[in-house]
Amino acid sequence: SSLTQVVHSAGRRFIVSPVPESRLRES
Amino acid sequence: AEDTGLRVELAEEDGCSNSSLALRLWVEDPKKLKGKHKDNEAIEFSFNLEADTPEEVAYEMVKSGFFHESDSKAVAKSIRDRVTLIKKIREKKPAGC
Repeated sequence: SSLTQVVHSAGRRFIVSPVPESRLRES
Repeated sequence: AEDTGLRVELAEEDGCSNSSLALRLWVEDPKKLKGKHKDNEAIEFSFNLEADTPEEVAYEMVKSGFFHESDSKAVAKSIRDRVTLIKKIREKKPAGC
């Protein structure tokens, strides 16, 4: 989706996406 | 474990079939971090229990600009605590989960 971004660093892939609203409320 | 302000959890059910895990990390308490970071973004990554170290992943996250150098120890600790817990759970479960 347009909200997900993929970043590669030294062969490792990081997938960045918004923290689900439900999880933000939890904290 | 000491609260680092960061949360790490399994991004997918742990099938225990191999040494690779899908983990997700995000900032739970921004006040506990020293440097610049993005608050409402979760970072998903794979972690190989045999080949990877939390410090190495934390370093890559700092290099990728997700966190400031001053927080790399907190990131590594959060990953280490979660990986240690997963290993303990795996040891308790029957072979192959």
